[in-house]
Amino acid sequence: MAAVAIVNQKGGVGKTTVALGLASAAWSRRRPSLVIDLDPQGNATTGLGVWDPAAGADEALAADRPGAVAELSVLSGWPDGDGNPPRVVPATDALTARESQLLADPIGAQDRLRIALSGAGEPLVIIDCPPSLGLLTVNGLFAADRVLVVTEPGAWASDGVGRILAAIERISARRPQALSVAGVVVNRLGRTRDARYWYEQLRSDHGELVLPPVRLRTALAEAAARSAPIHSLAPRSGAAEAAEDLDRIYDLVVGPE
Amino acid sequence: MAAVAIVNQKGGVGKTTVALGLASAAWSRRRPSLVIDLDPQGNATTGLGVWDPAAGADEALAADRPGAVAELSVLSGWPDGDGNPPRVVPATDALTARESQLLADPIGAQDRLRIALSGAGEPLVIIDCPPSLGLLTVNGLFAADRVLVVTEPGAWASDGVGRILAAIERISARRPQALSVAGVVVNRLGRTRDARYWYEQLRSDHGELVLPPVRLRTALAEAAARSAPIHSLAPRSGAAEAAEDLDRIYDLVVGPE
Ligand SMILES: Nc1ncnc2c1ncn2[C@@H]1O[C@H](COP(=O)(O)OP(=O)(O)OP(=O)(O)O)[C@@H](O)[C@H]1O
Ligand SMILES: Nc1ncnc2c1ncn2[C@@H]1O[C@H](COP(=O)(O)OP(=O)(O)OP(=O)(O)O)[C@@H](O)[C@H]1O
Ligand SMILES: [Mg+2]
Ligand SMILES: [Mg+2]
Repeated sequence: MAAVAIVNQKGGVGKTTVALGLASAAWSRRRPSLVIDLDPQGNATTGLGVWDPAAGADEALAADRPGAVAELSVLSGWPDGDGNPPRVVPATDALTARESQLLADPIGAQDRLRIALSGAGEPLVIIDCPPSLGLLTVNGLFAADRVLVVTEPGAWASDGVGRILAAIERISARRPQALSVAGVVVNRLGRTRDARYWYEQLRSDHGELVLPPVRLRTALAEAAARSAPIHSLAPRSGAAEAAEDLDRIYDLVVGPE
Repeated sequence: MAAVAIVNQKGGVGKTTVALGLASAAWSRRRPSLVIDLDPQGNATTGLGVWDPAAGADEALAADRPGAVAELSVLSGWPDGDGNPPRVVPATDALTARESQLLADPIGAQDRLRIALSGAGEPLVIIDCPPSLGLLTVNGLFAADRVLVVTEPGAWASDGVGRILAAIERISARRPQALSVAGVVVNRLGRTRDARYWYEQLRSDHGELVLPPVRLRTALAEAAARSAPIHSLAPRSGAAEAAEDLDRIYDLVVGPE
């Protein structure tokens, strides 16, 4: 099983968009996947076409026992085609209060998701995290085997990349197996001089870690609004290019097959 | 004293940009203001030209006594001109851990900032909040007398407006004086059909609450990168229009004079 956490405490950089883009790449290759939505906003949940779920990530964290994820995952609303629509462990409002409850547990607060995840059958797990470095994101980082930092070409987003990489380092040191950084994806790359400047800045700051960019494309916002996989919009202009950007990230982060 | 909290748990919608835009509007009118940065990312702090502050919002929350804000505020790095550059209570990394420490205090966790703020001399206080509904944002909402919700024209940002308004309602009911909602600002309004659609959607959902929009303008990202007030870039194309958008919000939220 490959499990990738998508993180950045900076808000709005495209974590959920990239998480669903990877799920869409898997869907287009008919590979089964499981998305875990750790963000109380639930954008990955609605982006996968699941509305008002009864239970999900909150219960998985509360359970503190192996197999809870498998029991709580549901089929997404993405088209079946002749393949495997992703499954999802949805976010519910209750998740907002979970973080403070976990804090009160001196024995096991960080590894609840890792425990709940054991026994899940999908070969690919994608964990979408909220814009913070609290216990929800920390649970994602203890459960994953690799982490993808998503950022955008701008001053404040660039400032934050060093901080999230430092937090990843601290967590990796505390785990039995190290947490590998799959890379830094610069998302929403437009054609402005500013965007070019910040993209080059990130490449000079983080070198090899910087993966090929995901360009700014309205098709991605449209896919979000329609709760559809970006690959299903592909014949339309912009969608095919967006799908290609995400296929490239999928190959580098998950592996070609 | 007018104190406005800038909120939305959705990340990247432009909370900090609008917060600094209001401070810039005050600066251009030579009116003194104080910005309180409750976001551990510290984008309002660096946007105001303050780098590596020794102390700030974390200490103000820890102090739990009146006058702490006045003692901890520092002058921003914005140009002096012949007016009043804003003062700021900066964010430091320590703020990340403060939220969980406040949780452990059964007596006073939500109103620390309100207490610390009493005695501050500026006629206008602008509180920038992180993308979450935890105790940092809650402290901002207990300290302010009015709240401005910033959102952007998109599916997921629109989803979240109802939720933040509900949280504001719950807090308002627990305060001696009600917390007034100054409005909902749709920020980053571009010229695409999608943007138009979501802007109309928000107006039909929230009616009178929706204020005139702040348009998508690269000048605002430039001001952030230069740690400069948008009004100081104003002769340049785009900056004057951005400054006007923010002047309009200032008049509606703070009052003309
Ligand atoms: N490459 C892109 N091109 C165009 N629009 C994009 C792109 N990536 C993201 N978006 C849009 O930008 C907005 C923010 O993206 P998204 O919600 O995925 O970010 P996030 O990091 O998950 O936010 P949060 O911090 O709130 O979780 C969304 O409306 C999304 O549709
Ligand atoms: N109206 C606008 N036009 C162009 N760029 C904008 C506009 N508003 C914000 N931006 C840019 O968009 C990015 C996100 O804005 P900002 O950081 O202010 O959002 P935020 O809600 O404070 O984010 P967070 O949730 O991380 O605190 C920044 O790079 C900012 O410069
Ligand atoms: Mg998200
Ligand atoms: Mg901000």
